[in-house]
Order: sequence, then structure tokens, then C-alpha cells
Amino acid sequence: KQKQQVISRFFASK
Amino acid sequence: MLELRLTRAGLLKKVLESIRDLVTDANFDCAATGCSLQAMDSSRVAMLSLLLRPDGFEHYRCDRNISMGMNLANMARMLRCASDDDTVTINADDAQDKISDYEMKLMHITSENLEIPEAGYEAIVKMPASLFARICKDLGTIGDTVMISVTKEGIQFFTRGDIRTANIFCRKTTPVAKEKEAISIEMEKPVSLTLALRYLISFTKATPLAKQVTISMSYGRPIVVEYKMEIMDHIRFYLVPKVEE
Repeated sequence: KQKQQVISRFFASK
Repeated sequence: MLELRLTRAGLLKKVLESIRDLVTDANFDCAATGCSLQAMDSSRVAMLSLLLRPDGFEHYRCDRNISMGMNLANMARMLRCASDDDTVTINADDAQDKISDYEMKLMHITSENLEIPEAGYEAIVKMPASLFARICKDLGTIGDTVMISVTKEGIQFFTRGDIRTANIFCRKTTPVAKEKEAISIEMEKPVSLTLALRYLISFTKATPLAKQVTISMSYGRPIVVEYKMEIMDHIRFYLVPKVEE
């Protein structure tokens, strides 16, 4: 099964 | 006070058309250094960032940083009234509740701004934007996801649907290839990512903005699909790869 993560997990908040 | 004038409304129309499937409302952050936009799609799986450089405009005045929250469908609807070679002017006064000429209502949008590092990708492929668009569209009729694999020989697109599989391999071209046909690869190591095709297809709406598209990939990081505009800088789309659970 494939899982999709959200994009904000990958970048730091400004 | 913000005053932007562009003698080719068509360019702004193309930019809007390329992003409005992905994002409904977005903040245009205008500063002396240019107008930028960063927004995520509603499922927070994909993101886009856009930069319009001041020298891309015939007139650019931005006295202080201003963030204009806009509904992109409304903006596109208004811009549809302009021909491609018409001049479009956007003014916003400091009250920040409308842009004149179009008298369009601005919105207050709370959005999270992310720090996105530009460098350090394991594989960077440049290829004709129209070719990438065609591949995504064709594979989208077969499967929901595509596995994009980059090796030093080329870039491979593989999809699997209910009834069949499809595999497209684009070989790296020689340095003498014409720009519109060229496929170049800078690679530290081979990378393979699985991505949702419907987002990639949505990104390719930006194809009219650039001859070439740049695809940057690293394991475990969002893919970046970048269109470099001739006079306006860039539009970049980010998509989180699918991972096996």
C-alpha cells in the first residue's frame, strides 16, 4: 500500500 | 502603494491558468524585489512557488511590502476580459481591500510560508516542457501513479493500470541537440520516485510559459518541477512522492 505524506513535513516554517 | 503594469496581459493569464487548478486562493506577496506566491493545494500534498521579477514588468512600484489575498478563479475571470497583448495594470492602495481597475475584492488568507532549499538534489533533468506534458497526459490515461527513474542514460516513466503497463524512456541527448529537443541530466546518483499523476498533469498547465522544464529529484524529498519564464523568473511545483507503507 502506498502512503502520501503532506508537504509541510519536508520544509521548515519561515 | 503598489503599481504593476504589464504590456502583455497574456503572460499573467498564462501564469494564472497554470496554477488555478492546484490552488483556489493565494497571497501575492509584493515587495521591491518582486511579486512572489507560495501556496499548497487543499490536500497539502503539492505546493507551488512563483516569482515575478520587477524587471519583467514595464512599470513596477512597490513602496512597502504588501500581501494581496486573491481568489484565483475570480482573477482569471477578470483577466479573460483582456487580450493577450493588452496592457494590464494592478494598483493596490494602502487600505489593502481592493485592486482598482478590476475592483476585485481581496481576501485575508492565513497561509503557512515554508523555507524551501533550492540546491542539493541528487538528480536534475532538463527536458522539453511539451514532451514532459505529453508523457504525463498519456500515462494518466493508463495509471494513477508514475515511477520516474533517472539514471545517467536518461529518464524513465513507468505506470501500471488495471489492465496494462506503460514504460517511456527518454535518452539524454548529445550536447549539440537543439534547445527545444534537448534532454540533459546532472546526477550524483540514480533516483526513483513514485508520484501521483494527477498532480503532475496539473503542473504541466504551465507548459506554455517555458520551452524546457527542470525536474529535480532526491530520495525522500518532494520532486520539483520548474518552469523558467523568459522575462518573469520562475514557477516551481513541488509534490510529495508516494512511499510504500
